[in-house]
Amino acid sequence: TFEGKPKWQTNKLTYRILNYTPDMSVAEVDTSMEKALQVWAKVTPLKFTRIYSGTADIMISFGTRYHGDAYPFDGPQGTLAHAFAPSLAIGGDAHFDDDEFFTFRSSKGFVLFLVAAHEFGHSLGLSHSNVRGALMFPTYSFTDPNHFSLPSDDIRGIQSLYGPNRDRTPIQPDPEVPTTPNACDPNLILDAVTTLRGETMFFKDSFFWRRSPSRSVTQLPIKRFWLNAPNNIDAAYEDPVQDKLFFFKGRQVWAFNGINLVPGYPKTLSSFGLPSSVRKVSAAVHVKSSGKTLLFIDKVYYSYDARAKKMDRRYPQRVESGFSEMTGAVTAAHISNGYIYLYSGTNVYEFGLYSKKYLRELKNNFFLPC
Amino acid sequence: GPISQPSDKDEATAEHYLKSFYNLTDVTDETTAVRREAIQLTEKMKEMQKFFGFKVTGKLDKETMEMMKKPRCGVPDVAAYS
Repeated sequence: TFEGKPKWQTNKLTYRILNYTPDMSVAEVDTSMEKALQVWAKVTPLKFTRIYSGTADIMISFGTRYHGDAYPFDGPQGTLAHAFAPSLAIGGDAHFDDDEFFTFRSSKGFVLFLVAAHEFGHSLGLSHSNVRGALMFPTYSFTDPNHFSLPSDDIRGIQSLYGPNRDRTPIQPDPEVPTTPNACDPNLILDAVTTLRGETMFFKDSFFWRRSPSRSVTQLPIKRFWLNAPNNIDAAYEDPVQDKLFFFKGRQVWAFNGINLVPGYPKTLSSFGLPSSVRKVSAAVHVKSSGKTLLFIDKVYYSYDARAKKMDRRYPQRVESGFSEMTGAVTAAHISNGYIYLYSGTNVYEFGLYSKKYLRELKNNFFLPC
Repeated sequence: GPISQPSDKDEATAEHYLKSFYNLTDVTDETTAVRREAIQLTEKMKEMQKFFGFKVTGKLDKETMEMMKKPRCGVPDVAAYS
């Protein structure tokens, strides 16, 4: 919240759309604004009523450069919009920079619904969050408006001002709203880990942490990157030769080229030559030098020859027979700097990639900022 | 290889960013202006790096610059806003 915790003293608020962007139809703008306000109405007792004349609590307008307040816009890119905390006069008002290209739902432009939902957070009394993935994080990040759900950090923030929405059952927080995984949680068990074009991705529930070679880490919803990917994946790996990323969930496997689903996917696990008795893959990792993909099913693993497109003979083997000291079920795996990391519950075990010699035990968040 | 230094354009972008979102102010006392401005810039840079969870160095590194170039909301992150 802002300093002094400014908030509206009534739960019945009005809004008025003063003008429109030429980028979208009037109906699209109206829908985007209505939907953005409902993001907050769903989790609080707040009710919003549109008015068409006079002064509303939240006056919505599009403008460029100097547009009548002390915060001029800066042309394309940079600042997209701003809004004022609850108070009289300009308080609550939301201004959108019309030098930007706003869209209804396309990623080729700024989705007005997402920008407006963020701004209305300010209009209601929220300041910026430093939680990546939160709606109130200061930078724009595309997500499909049809798959949007308010992150828990934002729910906590707005409910600290207005309380929950008691009209809705079940009582908030909505169980459908994903909670942001915490890298500092000592009980964190990652779903999957993979490299992707030099970066490393760590998956948990509907989110992933993206770690760049410079070690900067950002947390994002999975759907924000891969619209067609499932949440709560079981395993993932990258085949850099094919430039494909594979996700496993249950008996299905998805392949992506960058962020795009490869035609023909999802396929079943049998496309890897796995027997029909295998219900899910718990971890996967691809060794580029050998062209082998190791597919872990708890305490055993298979070796898939990606070049010959068939399963190697003499598998499955017990994980312990290939990786000494690894007695638990493997829950995730990835390769980094000549080491192979096998995750088991809250621990990570480091092995030499070629020697397969056990080197050390680490905590699950070793690669994550905590 | 040589360590790349931020360009004048990057430095100007950073200064504008910190003025907009971290309440970096112009120093008017001319006798000590340069030194005070440099100290304030470093402190505001640290404030920003802390907010975004970056390594806090007070220096304009690649990660900090990348964040400054992202499209964002015009409301300041930590500064007073009225």
